[in-house]
Amino acid sequence: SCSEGKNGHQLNEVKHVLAVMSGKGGVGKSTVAALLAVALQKKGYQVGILDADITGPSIPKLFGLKKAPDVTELGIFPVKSKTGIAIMSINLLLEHEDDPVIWRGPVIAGVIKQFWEEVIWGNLDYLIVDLPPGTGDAPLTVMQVLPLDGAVIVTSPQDLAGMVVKKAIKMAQKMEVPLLGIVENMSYFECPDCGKNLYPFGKGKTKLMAQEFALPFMGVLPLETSTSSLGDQGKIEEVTSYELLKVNL
Amino acid sequence: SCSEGKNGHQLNEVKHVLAVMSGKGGVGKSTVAALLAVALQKKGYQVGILDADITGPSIPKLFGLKKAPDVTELGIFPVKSKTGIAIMSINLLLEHEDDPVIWRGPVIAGVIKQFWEEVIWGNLDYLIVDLPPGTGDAPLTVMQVLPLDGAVIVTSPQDLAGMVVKKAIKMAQKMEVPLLGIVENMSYFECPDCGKNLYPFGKGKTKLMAQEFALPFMGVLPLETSTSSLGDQGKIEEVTSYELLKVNL
Ligand SMILES: Nc1ncnc2c1ncn2[C@@H]1O[C@H](COP(=O)(O)OP(=O)(O)O)[C@@H](O)[C@H]1O
Ligand SMILES: Nc1ncnc2c1ncn2[C@@H]1O[C@H](COP(=O)(O)OP(=O)(O)O)[C@@H](O)[C@H]1O
Ligand SMILES: [Zn+2]
Repeated sequence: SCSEGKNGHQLNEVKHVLAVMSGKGGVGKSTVAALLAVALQKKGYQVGILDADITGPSIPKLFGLKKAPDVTELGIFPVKSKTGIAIMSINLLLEHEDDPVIWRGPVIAGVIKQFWEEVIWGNLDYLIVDLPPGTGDAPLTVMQVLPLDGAVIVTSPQDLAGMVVKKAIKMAQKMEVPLLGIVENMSYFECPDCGKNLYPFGKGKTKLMAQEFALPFMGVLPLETSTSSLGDQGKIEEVTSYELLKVNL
Repeated sequence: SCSEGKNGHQLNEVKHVLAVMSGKGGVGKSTVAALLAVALQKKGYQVGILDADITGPSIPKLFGLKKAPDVTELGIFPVKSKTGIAIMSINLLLEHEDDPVIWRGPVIAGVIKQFWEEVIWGNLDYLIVDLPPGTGDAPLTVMQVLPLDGAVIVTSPQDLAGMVVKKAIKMAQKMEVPLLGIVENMSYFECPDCGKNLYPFGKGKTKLMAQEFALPFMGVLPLETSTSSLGDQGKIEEVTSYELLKVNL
């Protein structure tokens, strides 16, 4: 990765830094970020996740992490998931997972910098950065401070989601962050009763969006009850639907 | 409302200011904010919506608004929807609805203040404020600058959404904003083929959450293809599912 001048902690050797962004909340960005990390870990890579959603962090819950990180003179050690993914998130530092973090932009930017410069990620092949919704302080800080190789875009089928996701795509283009691909999540739902494929949010136009912005189309993920329930139980590492995606990172 | 000292434009007479918040993106906060406005307008009240989601604004698209607001020496006139709801949003000031607004906290806070102090809302019974996800600059500024009568909380059935929504509830409590009630959105989906009620996101526990925080439970909204498709077509005023909610404002 192009990390001259944008170095993290001196003990870190992070080969690739990938952001996962959507602009629109609730499309499944954290879920897809988690699934990408699981997919890369399963291929034998050393993987970490930096949760840059400081006021709405979901990553620790998806992985069922309760233990606080070790904070030492040398730096902060990330928490390892069951399968060995290194994770850092503000929710690992709070007393209760549902405590609010009521901070303005400058503090949020500062914490993201600390997660890059003070966390001892060690040797990683991939660091996945989960971005919050919007195009404000957090994505701006990540794009200015971290040596990003690129960003994966997540959307859902609704036009409304697509409109806001296009804002994130245009932001990445303005900030000269390469776009690695786009995933359509919650694309269809199989009725557990009659087995028919249903489209609760209508048929998505993400393939067209991928063509419009010349982005690789990484595929679609179904809306599956097991994805949200395994996530709620902290067992996102048991979800296998990432196999449906064409992940050429 | 308690608007001494927190006055907006001197031409404004806004009786009640209500925030709609969730903390978690994608649960349907903008949709519920729009439906509350439609419900109050149908009862004969004068209603406005202030879209405080500056980097991810959805309100103009839901109402099919394309016209820019009139900006005069006197102040900014909001745009009226088909049924007469007064609306102000950053997306009404952009050239293209999918252009990104890449601003940090202080600018975002400034714009929200302008939407309250420089927009000529006139005589309104209710001003609904649609908040972005998170517990950062935008909700903080709204809670500090606007004379809020209270906030309506929106969640969806997943535990993960509930965890982040609790952060928003605790923020409102810390900021002494009264909580008017909680709505569970996307609660169930009726299979168009076999007619069975399905629970794509599992069965929600919002009633328990309402009891835990002593909030009025305003009811559930189904996940309906017509809700997202009418929203995508700019026809949110034709959605009638708000009738399912117990709206005691
Ligand atoms: N493909 C899917 N099927 C079912 N539920 C999903 C899927 N993707 C995400 N979810 C659920 O939807 C909610 C929002 O997903 P999340 O990853 O938190 O989105 P975001 O990070 O974009 O806000 C979570 O409760 C998650 O478990
Ligand atoms: N009850 C519902 N049924 C179907 N689609 C819905 C429902 N509520 C919201 N949506 C759709 O889900 C997406 C997210 O809703 P939105 O109101 O933008 O959420 P938020 O403001 O919390 O991000 C939108 O595309 C919207 O049309
Ligand atoms: Zn069926």
